[in-house]
Amino acid sequence: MNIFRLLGDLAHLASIFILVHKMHTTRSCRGISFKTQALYVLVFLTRYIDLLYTWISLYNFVMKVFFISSSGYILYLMKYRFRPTHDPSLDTFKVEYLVGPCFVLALIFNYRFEVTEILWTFSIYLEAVAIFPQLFMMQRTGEAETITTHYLAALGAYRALYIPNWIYRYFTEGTVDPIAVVAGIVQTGLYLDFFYVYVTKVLQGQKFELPA
Amino acid sequence: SVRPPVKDEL
Repeated sequence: MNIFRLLGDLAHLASIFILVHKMHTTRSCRGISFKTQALYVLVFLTRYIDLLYTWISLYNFVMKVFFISSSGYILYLMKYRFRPTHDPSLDTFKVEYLVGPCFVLALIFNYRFEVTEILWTFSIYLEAVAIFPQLFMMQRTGEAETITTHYLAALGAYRALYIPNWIYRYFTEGTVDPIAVVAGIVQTGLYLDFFYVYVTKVLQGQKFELPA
Repeated sequence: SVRPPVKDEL
């Protein structure tokens, strides 16, 4: 464990707390893509299936259980408690275009052709693009609540912080995980546009608005 | 030398 990975994981935790906080205080899931949140449940379930047969550390175990359960809880909030506040007509990105290609890619580019290994690889590829429905939704409405932008900033920072972690691990441990690294760089890249608006507008106290 | 990845990340 190094400082970059720890900060990355803490940013990931923070993003979830911000999202749940937003929903509870505004009693609404307006502006949040249900599809993106559902993809995260799929990502966590397919990646953390190793909970059933591997022990890494208490930290690793607790975090995995937290990510699975909190993502399920968010889905529950959106589907039941705050359902009337969700507008499916804005959440129109076709997830088949993400899940299908990610699965095919996982079948082709993986470390070993085994079920759990392919599921792990699939989860890495899917996580990289799972934010698309959310970004697509914001593109359509052209705006976002400030709290939603804090959520996205923390979520984007999480994978961005994994990049210096991988560089650090290469020099200290000699390990490189090409699948995670390439997907992580793509994932971070998808946030660059958002980060630009976040830093130049939201952090200056302005509303998050995209040019028409 | 580069070793194969260990899956200890989240």
